[in-house]
Amino acid sequence: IERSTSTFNFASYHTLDEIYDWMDTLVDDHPSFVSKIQIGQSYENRPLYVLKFSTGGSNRSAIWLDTGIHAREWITQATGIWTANKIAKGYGQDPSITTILDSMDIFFEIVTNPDGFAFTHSSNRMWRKTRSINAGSHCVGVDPNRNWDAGFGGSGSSSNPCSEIYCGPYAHSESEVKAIVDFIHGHGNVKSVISIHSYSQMLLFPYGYKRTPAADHQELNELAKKAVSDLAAVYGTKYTYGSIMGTIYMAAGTTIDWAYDNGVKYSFTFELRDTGRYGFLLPSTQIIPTATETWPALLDIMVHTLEHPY
Amino acid sequence: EQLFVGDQVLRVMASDEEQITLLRVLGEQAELQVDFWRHPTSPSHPADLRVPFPNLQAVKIFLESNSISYSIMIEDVQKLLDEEKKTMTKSRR
Repeated sequence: IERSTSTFNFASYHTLDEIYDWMDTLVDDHPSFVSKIQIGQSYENRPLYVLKFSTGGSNRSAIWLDTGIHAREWITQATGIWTANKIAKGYGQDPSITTILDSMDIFFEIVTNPDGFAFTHSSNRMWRKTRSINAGSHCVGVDPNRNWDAGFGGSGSSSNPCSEIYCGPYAHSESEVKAIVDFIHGHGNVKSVISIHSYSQMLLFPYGYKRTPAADHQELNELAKKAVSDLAAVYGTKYTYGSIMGTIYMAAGTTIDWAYDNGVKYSFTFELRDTGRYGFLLPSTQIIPTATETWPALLDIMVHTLEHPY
Repeated sequence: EQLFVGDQVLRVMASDEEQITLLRVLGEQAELQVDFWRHPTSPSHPADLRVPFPNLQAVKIFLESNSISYSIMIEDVQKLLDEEKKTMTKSRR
């Protein structure tokens, strides 16, 4: 059967190979502005693929999106696929998407932790971390959302390799994290980082590793308020919002704290559906509604980033 | 492939900081293999924990003996996983 994104079932969960195949069809379907780049390799030497949406220019300001950094949060990779398809289909059709892509690039890493994701399909559906071997311990893996150089090793992470929030032997020890660090540093013009997790229905911004409010707390808070309001307008799904520390807990070494400390002002984490009925086992019937309601919130952040250059 | 037959996910409502501390102690007892889906953070936030079937009774006794209230969020994790796998297979067909 001729591969095409139009036969891909967005309302189902998929394996790593199916997602990587789908990426190639998305590029094939939109060769003028969608490409696939590899930013590195995972611990088990799987490629780390990023979809690049670019309509031209050189070193334009950019938006970074990632899903699946925690392997078991399957709704996030599935939402990432739907969202990437929305962006590709929307250029030239949807005024907001067209305006954004006429001025900025979007980089989207859908399977940010491929080793962990493959492991959830093959061996342990509840796996969260990377699959790196920890010297001197029988426990495997590092929490890739505690491994960033932002309050690294602080409270809200653990130095115990058997913990689900193990920060790793040192900051950026995980190749999956280091690849993004190097990419964003190398690009030098990333203006927004949006890292998508589940579950709890929250929209969070820095900081998690310290109580001090971010310098842009007010602006980020206002933007989050608008985004969760537009999200709720779709199906009534209620999100809470605020800084990581103020809304949920201390968390050291997170993606968005690192991004913010490295000059990326518009850094947000989504915690998608639900609030605690199915948790990480969200039925696939909720994939499209979840992705559909998340889209206006993502668009709010991307449009705000476009309209507030810095 | 690891199975989760009979595993349950408990939603725990700690009523004060002391109970939050007790939940953290529970999480550190490696032999109970408790997997926090939502970590205990503050009395205003529920904690969700997946408990392997063999350790369910011990964990529930611990919670009840410390008057920590809980409800069962997922009765049998493996049932949901089987459903998920069936749906994926059907979709693939």
